[in-house]
This record gives sequence, C-alpha cells and structure tokens, in this order.
Amino acid sequence: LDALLTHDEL
Amino acid sequence: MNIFRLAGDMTHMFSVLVLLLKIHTIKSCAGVSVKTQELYAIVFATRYLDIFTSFVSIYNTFMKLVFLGSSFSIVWYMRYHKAVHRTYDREQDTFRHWFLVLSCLLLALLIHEKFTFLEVLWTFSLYLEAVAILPQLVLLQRTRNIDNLTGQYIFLLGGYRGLYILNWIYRYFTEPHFVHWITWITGLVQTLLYADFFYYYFLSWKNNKKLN
Repeated sequence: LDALLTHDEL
Repeated sequence: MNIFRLAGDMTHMFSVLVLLLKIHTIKSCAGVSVKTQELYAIVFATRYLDIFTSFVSIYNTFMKLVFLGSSFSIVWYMRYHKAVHRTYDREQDTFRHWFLVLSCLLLALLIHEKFTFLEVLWTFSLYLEAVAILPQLVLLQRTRNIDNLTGQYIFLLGGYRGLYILNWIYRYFTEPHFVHWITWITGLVQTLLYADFFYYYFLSWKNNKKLN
C-alpha cells in the first residue's frame, strides 16, 4: 500500500 | 510505467529543454512569461521535496533533477541574465500570479489526501500546475503574436497533459486501487485550459497564417 501512497508520478 | 506516461514525461522534458535552449541560444525571452516560469519552479520545488526522503527509481530522480534544474535556470536567465532580461516584456507580463499561489495554498490546506507537510505541499503543487500556464496565455493574447517557440512550448505542454490523461486511464484499468481524484481533476482542468489554445493553434496551422 505504501507504494501506492508515495507519489510515483512526476 | 506505460508508454503514455513515458511519452508524456519525454514531451514535458522536451518542452522545458526547448524553451531553455532557445533562451540560451538567441539570448532572448521575447513572448515568454517569467511569471509562468516562476510558477513552474514553485510547482517542482514543492512537489519534489520527497527527492531526498523517498526513492522511487533512477528515472524518477533523474527527471526531477532535470525539471528542477531547467525551470530554475529559465527563471534565472529571464531575471538575472543581462542580455536576456533586456528582452523581457515587463509591461505586458502583468498577471498577478501571487494570487494564484495564495489561492492554491489555501485550497491545498482545505482539500488534500493526507494532512502532512509533504502531502499538503504536493497537493498545492498539483493545483498550482493546473493554473501555471495562465500568465503565459494572457501574455500571448496581449502580444497578439506567437513566435514559433512560444507556440511550440505551449503545444508540447498540452501534449504532455493529454498523454498523462491517457496514462491515468491506462493505469485505472490495469492497476487495482489506482484512484487519485485530486490528481485527475486538476489534470483535467489543466488540460482544458490548453483546449482553446489548441483550437486556435490548429486553425492557424491549417490556414497557414499567423496565430491571432
């Protein structure tokens, strides 16, 4: 879930 | 990562690098709004604070550095480089963009996903990016002309936004729980702002006459 929370888009 | 997002990031990077290269090469920023460039510098500065805390990928970090470096370089050239600064159209570039900064900050304090320092600033950067092009579009209408670079710059920025919407549609259908309402709504608003510019840009290109 943490991966989803951190913003992976620029 | 999907092709829409990669194409979007490349288009976005190309738009800022083309602008920086033109200003550096011909030592002129005629037709360019420094206020829009300042807003973009603030957008990147407040969005990429996590560059030090959370590592996503080499690509992600590299692109953040490119966007930060290019946007601040463009502002530096337009504000402090003597030759370039002389060509800056101060009388026409009068959009009071600090109001945009203030209202986006207030909105971010009201509507956000998590009330943490980084998250509120990240949300602020989304709202600000959606309206950052306004001073440039106003300057464009005032100066009535569009030298090919400013048009290309806005065209590429609009292309990047359009590709990102395709990216979100793709991710929505391929990734469970991929729902980011704030990102989607601000992205849509921003893309709509470009819509009328695209209409006139296409008309001028079709009729092969200057864009008015």
